[in-house]
Amino acid sequence: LSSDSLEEALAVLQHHDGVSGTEQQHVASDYTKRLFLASVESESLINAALAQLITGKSRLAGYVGRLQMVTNEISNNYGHQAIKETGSSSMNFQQCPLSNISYCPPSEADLTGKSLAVIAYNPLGWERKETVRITVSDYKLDVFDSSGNLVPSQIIPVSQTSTKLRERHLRSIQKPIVSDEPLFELLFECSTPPLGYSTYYVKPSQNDSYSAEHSLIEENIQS
Amino acid sequence: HGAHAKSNSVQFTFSSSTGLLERLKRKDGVEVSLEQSFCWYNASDGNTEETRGQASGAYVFRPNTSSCFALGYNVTTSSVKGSLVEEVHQQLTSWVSQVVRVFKDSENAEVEFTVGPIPFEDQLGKEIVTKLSTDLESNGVFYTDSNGRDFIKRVRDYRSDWELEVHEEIAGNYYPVNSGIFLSDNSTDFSILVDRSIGGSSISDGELELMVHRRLLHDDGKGVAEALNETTCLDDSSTCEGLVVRGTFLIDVRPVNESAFWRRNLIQRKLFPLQLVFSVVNDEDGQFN
Repeated sequence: LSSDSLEEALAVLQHHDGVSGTEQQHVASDYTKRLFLASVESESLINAALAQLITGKSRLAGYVGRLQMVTNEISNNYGHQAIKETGSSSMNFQQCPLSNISYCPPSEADLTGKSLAVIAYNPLGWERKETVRITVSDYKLDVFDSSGNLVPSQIIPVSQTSTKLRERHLRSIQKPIVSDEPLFELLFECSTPPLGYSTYYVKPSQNDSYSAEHSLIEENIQS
Repeated sequence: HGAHAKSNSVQFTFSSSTGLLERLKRKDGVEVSLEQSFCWYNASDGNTEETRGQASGAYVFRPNTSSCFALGYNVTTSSVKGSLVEEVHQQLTSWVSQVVRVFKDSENAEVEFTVGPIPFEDQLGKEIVTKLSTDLESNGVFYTDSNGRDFIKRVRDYRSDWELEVHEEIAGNYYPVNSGIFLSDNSTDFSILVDRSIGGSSISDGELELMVHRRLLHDDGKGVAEALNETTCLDDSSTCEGLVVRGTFLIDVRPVNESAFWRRNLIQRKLFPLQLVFSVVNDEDGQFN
């Protein structure tokens, strides 16, 4: 684990061309590549840090508010240990940088016999209550907090605009488009402590008494 | 009746005739006429006439007239209602759509816009703008932030440290918006808080505008040597389309004495969103418990 590519990404983000788009296309493509590499590398670091925090094995807890500190700590002191512990507890953490276009393979997974753990990390220094929105492939769902309490939730079909953007993304990375399976957005209330995290579980309902509220949709008010 | 989206504290109403945002009403009685529209400036192509020599390009924003041309839209709307969020989805053209979203306990609306690929078959470069007009009497004054630090007072057609002669009434009044822009009538503040650095202004009293996307056909001669016409290649390199942008901004209307605190709070939430991490676990393992 390292944060080397994060350094290059930060350099791009601080360069006037990277900020404003005043660069030639081939430079923009190079920036894109560097930002992508950094996001992948940073994702691994954060996942490893969270795995340590959640298993209670880490001395990193006091530093979690600062990405740079966490990444440095892991890469300098705990890197190999983090990989080992993450692997041994079979926790496979993933993030969704494209959740803004409703594209999130881990949260869209078939949850039969399984649960989706959603860990929300709050980088701000105050308690925060917000509504989390994730893409799911089922609509009969329950959401629980880490104490096992049912959490209010709501289901919305993924919009046509988002579906088009998903398909555009899949075409750009040359992945097959599976368009016959409906997708939904699951929203639920999330409360996180300052500079801390909360864990929620999304479970498919065993019967038809699921708690996720289905939205009322009024279509086609044409003007 | 037009669509509406409401929370416990605020209601946004949409026109039944245009399908566009029309009014905002707060629980505390504050009611503001709030109309939204999308339009585009025709980018100057930099012809050789003396007065129009400079093209609008990557470095330079320079529309060739002060008119902002309305999109020929035929708005299709749909509403989504539930106990956590209410949304109004608007498809304005084949390449412009947005969602106005109001969460149960919030006093503001989140607007998620999707714009592009900008068509240019008419050989006109376009700089796409959304305008939000209120009935607040702002008298030419508005405020934009300075790299996320303090908001600085801007006065239309005016500079505090020299006598300005206005030749570009649009571009000359545009400012960088890094986290937000607002105007005030001394009792109510109308703020827009953004998720990215863009350009913005208040060209008319009571009105704020944001430039959400641009696609240009000419280089501005300032060193890039390419038109601002980036594309994404799909499937293979022979199929390339102009960029699509998706972003969000918050619309917040509050009494003046509350708004500075909430602008700061909302900006920080926007710039530092919750970071979500996922893991699929077998139920029988009880790993996370």
